[in-house]
Amino acid sequence: ARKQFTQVFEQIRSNFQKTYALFFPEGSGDLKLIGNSDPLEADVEIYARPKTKELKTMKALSGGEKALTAIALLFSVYLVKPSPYCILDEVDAPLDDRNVDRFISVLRHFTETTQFIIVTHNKLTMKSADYLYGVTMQEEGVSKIVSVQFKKNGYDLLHKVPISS
Amino acid sequence: ARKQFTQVFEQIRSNFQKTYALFFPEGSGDLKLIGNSDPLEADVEIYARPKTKELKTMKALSGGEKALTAIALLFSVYLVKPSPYCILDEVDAPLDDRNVDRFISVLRHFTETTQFIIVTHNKLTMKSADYLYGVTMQEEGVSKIVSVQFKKNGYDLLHKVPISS
Amino acid sequence: MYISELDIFGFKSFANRTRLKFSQGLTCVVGPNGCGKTNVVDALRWVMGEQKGSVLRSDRMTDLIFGGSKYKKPLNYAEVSLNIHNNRQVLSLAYENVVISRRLYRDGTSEYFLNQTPVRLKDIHDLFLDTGMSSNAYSVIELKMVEDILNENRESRKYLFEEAA
Amino acid sequence: MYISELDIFGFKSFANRTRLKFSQGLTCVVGPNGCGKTNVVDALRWVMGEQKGSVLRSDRMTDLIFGGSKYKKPLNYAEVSLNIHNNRQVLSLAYENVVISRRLYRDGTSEYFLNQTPVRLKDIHDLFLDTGMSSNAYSVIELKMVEDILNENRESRKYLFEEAA
Ligand SMILES: Nc1ncnc2c1ncn2[C@@H]1O[C@H](COP(=O)(O)OP(=O)(O)OP(=O)(O)O)[C@@H](O)[C@H]1O
Ligand SMILES: Nc1ncnc2c1ncn2[C@@H]1O[C@H](COP(=O)(O)OP(=O)(O)OP(=O)(O)O)[C@@H](O)[C@H]1O
Ligand SMILES: [Mg+2]
Ligand SMILES: [Mg+2]
Repeated sequence: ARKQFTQVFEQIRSNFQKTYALFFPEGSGDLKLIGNSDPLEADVEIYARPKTKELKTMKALSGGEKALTAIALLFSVYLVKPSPYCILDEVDAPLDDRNVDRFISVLRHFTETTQFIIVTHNKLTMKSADYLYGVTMQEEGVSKIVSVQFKKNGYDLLHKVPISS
Repeated sequence: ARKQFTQVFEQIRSNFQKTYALFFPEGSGDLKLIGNSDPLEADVEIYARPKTKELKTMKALSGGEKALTAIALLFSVYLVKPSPYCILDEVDAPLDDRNVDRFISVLRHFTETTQFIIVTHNKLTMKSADYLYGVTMQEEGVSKIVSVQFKKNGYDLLHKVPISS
Repeated sequence: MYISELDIFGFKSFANRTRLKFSQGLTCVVGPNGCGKTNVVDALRWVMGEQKGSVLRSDRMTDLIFGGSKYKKPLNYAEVSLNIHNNRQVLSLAYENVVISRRLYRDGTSEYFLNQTPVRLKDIHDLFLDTGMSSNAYSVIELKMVEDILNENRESRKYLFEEAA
Repeated sequence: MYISELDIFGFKSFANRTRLKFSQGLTCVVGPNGCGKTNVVDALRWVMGEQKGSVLRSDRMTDLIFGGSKYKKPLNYAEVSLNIHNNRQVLSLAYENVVISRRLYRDGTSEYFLNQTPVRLKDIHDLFLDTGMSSNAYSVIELKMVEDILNENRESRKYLFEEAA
């Protein structure tokens, strides 16, 4: 069990170093087991350096920086076991426009092997979607999928016409 | 102490009924002390009815409905003791466009007696501001206030010219 | 492996049959607060075998069945089906296309199907056991999980890693 | 009573003197993640007498002083001043205009001023004791507090009411 935990931990750690660097291009992130030589008893410490200057504890980060760091970590755990889909429910809420862009381009990086389903209120995120499902309750209390947009490479698949930006 | 608690509780409860109705025009909200006849030992239960049809527990509400209900409650507590200012830090993040509108109009309702300072990433909220402070870190690690916009009744106070929409 | 279609009927606010198609790329789900976006996420979790009421936001399993609205009576059962293409043989089945279905009746009885063959919930769990799709895997990332890590909660952070191993 | 100006120097990321003016109405504070918006909120809390490290997001009080950046050395003290118009005599002072200032030096010593008269922290606390401006009042509403109520945490909800009473 100890061996398995250490193996998985190293995998998550390596994923986190890569994913964090994708979210924070000038920064670097790491995970360490501290407090006990027995990995099963130790605590996990998250090291986050959004810019080159200094290593910050999670406490010193701003709301948006923390959220992006945590998304990077959750994604690193997700990558350990392959799943065809990854659902993200409004995780972009605390992010500013530039971080939403980075967030989306990181997801794009993985779309070869992962289908992403993103629930969002963010206009920028919506713009980057390949497929868009709109949910409404036109009839009170009853959900309905109303607007569906399919585009691929500037082409509207649903209506079979090119999309003007 | 018991008497003081009950007095304040009734005040918060009355505020909550009014504030909730402002946030959810077709709904109604209430607070009750349950579980113990001694108010100091009882629990506070939040009743939320976003639309006329049914009373929901906090658990059954969606993310945005919960957030707006909680903002209504926190605001109801705030109103018990007068303070010239109320600071809201990114509480509009989970709200859709229509709820942001309602949120802002509820704040407007109280601007006679309260100055609101709203930290936000939301474009709609920004548009409704009377005064806008932009914070940046042009020099790495150093905050600077860069863009300041003052408008009142369609008039730009800073540049002393009317604002075109 | 990839998911191609999610079919929802009678689950939570989806009183009418609703079908969502998925392809490679980014799919965004958008709409006002309370319209049913997170319910779509819940439907996907539920058909994959999720049992926890805290995750599905329901006190009782039967709360998942459409409970009625202003104009519609409650329904007698909820059913969700998921279409999975097993193109890389990740699932240890001879099938190229796998359809898992889950149905729950008001009286509490449940039915599960694998390509229209009745199976037990355990068979669905076992099918996905070594993939990242089992219900305790991290294929759903939501803001609440992000906060758990942010809140410096050492136990929940450690738990995240233990679950992955 | 209303606040008219907040003056920040050397506090957290505000290495340069920064002045924010406030009037009646809605003031929005905007900017990218990590630029210093919540630090403005912290400055306002701190000058009002906030002492909790958890609220100010600092392990030690001296962490509040600008700690240096790529191009700037750390500063020796932090100072925040707040201008309050006492037009309705809510504050039991003969003054029409009250300026409270708080200064913290690297060696840990603190200074407090009321209209340039040196006072103790206690005097600042007492001045605002019966108004909604004391540091345990609810004049700051943030998303984290919203979540505490949402999470069905009976203790934190009850605490909210007890604090108000
Ligand atoms: N069994 C049920 N029958 C009918 N309606 C239900 C049932 N379960 C949940 N609902 C309704 O579904 C709605 C919640 O939907 P959901 O949580 O998906 O919203 P959402 O789109 O994610 O909103 P937000 O943007 O605020 O997160 C609520 O109005 C709730 O009352
Ligand atoms: N004593 C200090 N000296 C220098 N910089 C500091 C100090 N304390 C905090 N900071 C910096 O201030 C920044 C955080 O600012 P703040 O929390 O105000 O961001 P924000 O604008 O609210 O962002 P978000 O939109 O993500 O919530 C961090 O980069 C942090 O390193
Ligand atoms: Mg939701
Ligand atoms: Mg912030």
